[in-house]
Amino acid sequence: DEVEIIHDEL
Amino acid sequence: MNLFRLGGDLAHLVSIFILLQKITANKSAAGISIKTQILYSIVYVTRYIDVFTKWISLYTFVMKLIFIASSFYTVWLMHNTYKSTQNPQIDTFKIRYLIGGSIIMAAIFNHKLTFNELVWSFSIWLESVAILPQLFMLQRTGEAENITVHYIFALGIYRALYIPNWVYRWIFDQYFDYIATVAGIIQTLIYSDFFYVYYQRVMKGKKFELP
Repeated sequence: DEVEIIHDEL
Repeated sequence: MNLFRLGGDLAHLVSIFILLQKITANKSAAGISIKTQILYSIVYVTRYIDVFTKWISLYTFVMKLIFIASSFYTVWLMHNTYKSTQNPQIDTFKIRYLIGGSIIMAAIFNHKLTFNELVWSFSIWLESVAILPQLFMLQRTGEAENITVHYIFALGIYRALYIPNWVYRWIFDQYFDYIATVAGIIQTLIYSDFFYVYYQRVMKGKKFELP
């Protein structure tokens, strides 16, 4: 169970 | 969302508006590097490759589409409508080195060895140096219309404001992305000379001329 990387910046 | 980030994004939007306004109102792309504009198109397509598959917010969705569409529209305008007004003889920076260097940096510094993460990292590194052909062109010309330097200034302010945003997020959100932060600092440093000349000349009402 890997942590998903979320790029929330522009 | 904090004020630094919002301010940065708004400066980014303003820069795009200034650039398109300059080109269409003057009916000329003189002084603008199409190479830098092509690099930005590559940056946005690779950065926002998941725009339709990963939902963050309406804000990021709309902004991503604006950045992709406007960068392609700018390149299209420069390449077609205002082709004759370009300055290919002074827009000579070798962008293959910037693209190649960014591929290498993405291969070394990435969060995960997946396609999306590799292209994301590539886009971050490429963005950090994408302004170089434009600054190089400015240096070769020695002077520029104020509207052109306002464009470059607004674009530089965008990433510069992301730095306090990252400090803010590091302190208050326990969020820290070392790739975006290091590349963002490099990008801002590349602008530092330009910011200095901009302050010395343009802010004091003079023409932008390199010393």
